[in-house]
Amino acid sequence: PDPCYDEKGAPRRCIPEFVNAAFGKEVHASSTCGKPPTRHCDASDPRKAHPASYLTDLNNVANMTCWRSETLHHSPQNVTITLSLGKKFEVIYVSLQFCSPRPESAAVFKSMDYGKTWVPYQYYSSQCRKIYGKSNKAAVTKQNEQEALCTDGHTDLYPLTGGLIAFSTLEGRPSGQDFDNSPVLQDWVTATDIRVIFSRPHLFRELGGRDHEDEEGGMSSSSSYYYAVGEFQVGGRCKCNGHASRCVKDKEGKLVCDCKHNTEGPECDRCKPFHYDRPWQRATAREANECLACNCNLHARRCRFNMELYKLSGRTSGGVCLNCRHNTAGRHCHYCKEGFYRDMSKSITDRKACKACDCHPVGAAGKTCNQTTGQCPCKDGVTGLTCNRCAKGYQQSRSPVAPCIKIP
Amino acid sequence: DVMPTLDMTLFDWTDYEDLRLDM
Repeated sequence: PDPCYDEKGAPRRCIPEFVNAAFGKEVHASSTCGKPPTRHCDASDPRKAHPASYLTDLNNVANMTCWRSETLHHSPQNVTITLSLGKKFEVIYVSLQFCSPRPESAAVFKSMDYGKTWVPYQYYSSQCRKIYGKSNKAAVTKQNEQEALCTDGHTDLYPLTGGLIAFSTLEGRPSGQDFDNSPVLQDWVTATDIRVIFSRPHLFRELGGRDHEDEEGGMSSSSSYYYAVGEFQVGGRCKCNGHASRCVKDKEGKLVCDCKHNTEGPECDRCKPFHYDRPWQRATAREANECLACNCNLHARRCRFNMELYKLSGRTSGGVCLNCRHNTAGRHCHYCKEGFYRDMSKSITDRKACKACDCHPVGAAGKTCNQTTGQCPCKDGVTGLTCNRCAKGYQQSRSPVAPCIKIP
Repeated sequence: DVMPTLDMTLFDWTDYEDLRLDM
């Protein structure tokens, strides 16, 4: 059964399963060891390589594979890892499991536009104010739900390996309990890319940054350091706005929602053509908000949405049919166009529901008939639906201007 | 009684050539 529809076929909200969106995805690291090779890291030797792809590979607790930065010396240098999710996801948590000691200061950013712009998600530092200009005691209120916080948690030097940095996007955010009705938080959890910037290691703070050269570096050296991470996880769901239960790869290999409810787009973020009778909406637990087809009585293939008409209808129907065919007209192609009248023996959806007026070129005063009855406007003394006969007491004249004259 | 339909051949179009061309 399709999770997007109930047993009776009625649409209902559906969402893709909760996954580690980072798994198997491409990660870029600004620094990776092994080029040139050192004693413990050689990019060309699989046994001694620590590529960025190890951040998102299969997590084997017994044999954790770790990405590792180059050994860094001197002043603290930023090292950045950037994960591209390939499409919009609704991120619930971001976590990093370290193979080195955790950094003393780090920041998590997200992008919603495939890396063009970045917004901060969370800061970690034992000196929030000094490093990031943020208080470590700030609280989130309804007024600043999209603000990144800084915490001094997760920044201890110990454990020296296996330490975790974890960030829950909704925790402590007031509207988290009412996520369906909070566009602000829906936006807050949306991301296409996640970036983590390691700003400072512990060594610099604790040891004052004394400079001891060491070919391999490592944590035994007093001022050389590196960052190493075994697992980069992004827990969340493929973002489909409640209109798809799964994401699939399209013809170009891009991840897209398998949209239902007459929606389309990578995130089911718009209505399918001809389904513009009401505005697109995200599905909620209560209402699927599926896109509805315009009612054009089978006489049009295209329509557009009109907000004015939608409001006037009591928010039920705003579709306006375009290019009504079969001689029909009106926003629903529900009446006959000028020069045609409704054949009441046929349904309005019938291709022949509208008949030509066929007003007589001489007997009729015009070409347009009554759209309901089909009666043409007749000249004086002329009768008949199409004005093709002289009325009783009249006879045909020789003048096409006054075709029927009174019998003397 | 149903009256006969207008007979187009009975009309004198001499002064109304434009009208006939419009048909």
